[in-house]
Amino acid sequence: GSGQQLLGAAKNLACAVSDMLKTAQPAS
Amino acid sequence: MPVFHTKTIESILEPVAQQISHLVIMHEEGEVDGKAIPDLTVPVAAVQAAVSNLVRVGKETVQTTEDQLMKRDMPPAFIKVENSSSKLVQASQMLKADPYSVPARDYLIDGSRGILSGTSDLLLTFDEAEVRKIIRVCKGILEYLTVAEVVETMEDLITYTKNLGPGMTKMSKMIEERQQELTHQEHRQMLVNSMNTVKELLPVLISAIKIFVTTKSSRGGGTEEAERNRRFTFEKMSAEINEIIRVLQLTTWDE
Repeated sequence: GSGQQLLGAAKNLACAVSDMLKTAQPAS
Repeated sequence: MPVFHTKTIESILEPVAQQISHLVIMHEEGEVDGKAIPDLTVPVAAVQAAVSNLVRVGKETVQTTEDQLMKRDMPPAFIKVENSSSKLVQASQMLKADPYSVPARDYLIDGSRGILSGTSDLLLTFDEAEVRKIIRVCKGILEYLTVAEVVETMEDLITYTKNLGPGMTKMSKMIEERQQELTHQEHRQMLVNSMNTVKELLPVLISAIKIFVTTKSSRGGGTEEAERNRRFTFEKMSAEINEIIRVLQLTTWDE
């Protein structure tokens, strides 16, 4: 139901933030 | 000590929380000083899209729920994630102009933390509503237990047992699922213990009612004692269910 959708959307956001932070690691 | 009190919330947020901590440490220790941060336009756009989607789904959830507390508590989390998302957009724009920008890095950290915190608020609000569903079932059982006092015939007792059974099974299943969800070992154990006691006491209560009914219909002595016995078991069961309700509402912060 909507609960699963909400958890899924939160999971997607968390993954998007993770990806962004990985990209944000400065090149050494 | 786990920070997130359910395994679902932990699995969603823990990886991001760790990455943010890592970024903050690198930032504080000057490891990123003098180093360029790559262009974040594309990943930040992905975050923005994910935020819009979460807020959309969240608003649908708020609209369709009958839980008034969730209706009240969830919207501030939308604002928090949306504002944090704007901060990330600003950070990416600043970094595009200057990949060495220190304020942009602060925005990046603040924005990421804000999204983590807002998403955590949102998930907690949702989780609290789920807990209230379990509590409603527990309270239904508590209420039905009081009916034990008016059971006076064997026929009543059969009806009572029949009605109590499915509710008990439902409660037991919900508590079992919930305890498996909790990250806090002590809270899990408390739920398991209380639920086991309730299950053990159920036949004891039925038996106590039966003795009361038999004693009363035989018009011999011992009715008072049977009544006391029945009340004792009822009170013990009620106390355990109230304990379950209390523990269900605990988070890792309530130590």
